Amino acid sequence: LPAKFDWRDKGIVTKVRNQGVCGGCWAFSVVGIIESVHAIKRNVLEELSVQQVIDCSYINSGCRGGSPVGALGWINQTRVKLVRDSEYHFQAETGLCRYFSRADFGVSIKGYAAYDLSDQEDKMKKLLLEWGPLAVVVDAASWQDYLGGIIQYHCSSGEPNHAVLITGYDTTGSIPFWIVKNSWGPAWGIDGYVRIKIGSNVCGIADEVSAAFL
Amino acid sequence: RSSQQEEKEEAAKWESILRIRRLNSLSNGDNTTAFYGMNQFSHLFPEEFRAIYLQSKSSKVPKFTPEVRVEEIDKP
Repeated sequence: LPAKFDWRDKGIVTKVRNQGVCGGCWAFSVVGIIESVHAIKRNVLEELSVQQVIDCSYINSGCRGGSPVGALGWINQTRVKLVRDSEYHFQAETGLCRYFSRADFGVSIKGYAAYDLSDQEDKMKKLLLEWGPLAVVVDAASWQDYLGGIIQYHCSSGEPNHAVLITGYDTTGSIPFWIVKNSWGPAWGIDGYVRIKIGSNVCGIADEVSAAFL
Repeated sequence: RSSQQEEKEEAAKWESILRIRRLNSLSNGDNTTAFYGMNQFSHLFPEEFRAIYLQSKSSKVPKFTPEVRVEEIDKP
């Protein structure tokens, strides 16, 4: 494995978005990984609709919360095609599900994986390279005040409450870290990203790891 | 905004300052570790922040075993 890897360098990660006051992080993380696998496979990077997942994934609760694994299960089972963000804009509130004709453009998935890798972060690096960016659920209570640097302490793994995606890792320095894309806008953290120490399941980053396959 | 709302946000900011001081003091001057400060969420109490932004639910997922093949997990 390379000592340092970031899918952003391959041009397959969309820009950091802002969920506003909508508790839809679960949808941002799932749409983020689908955008990336779509870009890896079809060589086209496009922003897909988060609002479609928020409005239509009936097993979740829209802007009042949801689960990335639940959303992936719904996308996989229904074979729903995610449309472009430009066709179904983010509204920061739950709305009525809009349907699109089968002829319209859309990205559907053929499968997904979801695992607990809590004592296998080395394996996670390999999966990141093989599968593309990974959606993870973390305990982000201490992220309220984060400005930069590598989170190593005061981040428990007890209460998962926020979904994000891992786009890369860096093991070249004294503290190896994951490169994690958030959905709180580019003004938060390091241009919208946060760094998490690799190796001790900091923030519970390896407790629930999922990926989508096209 | 009402003055009541402004007072509440001011109180939340003071609480944020105290929390940030505590978080930064625990880094022991280590320059690689995370640093904390005022940002777009500093006007919120932790419980408000949690209620708005931390709304992901976790799911029970199996332990990863290298033997599992990707094709096998394409089942509902």
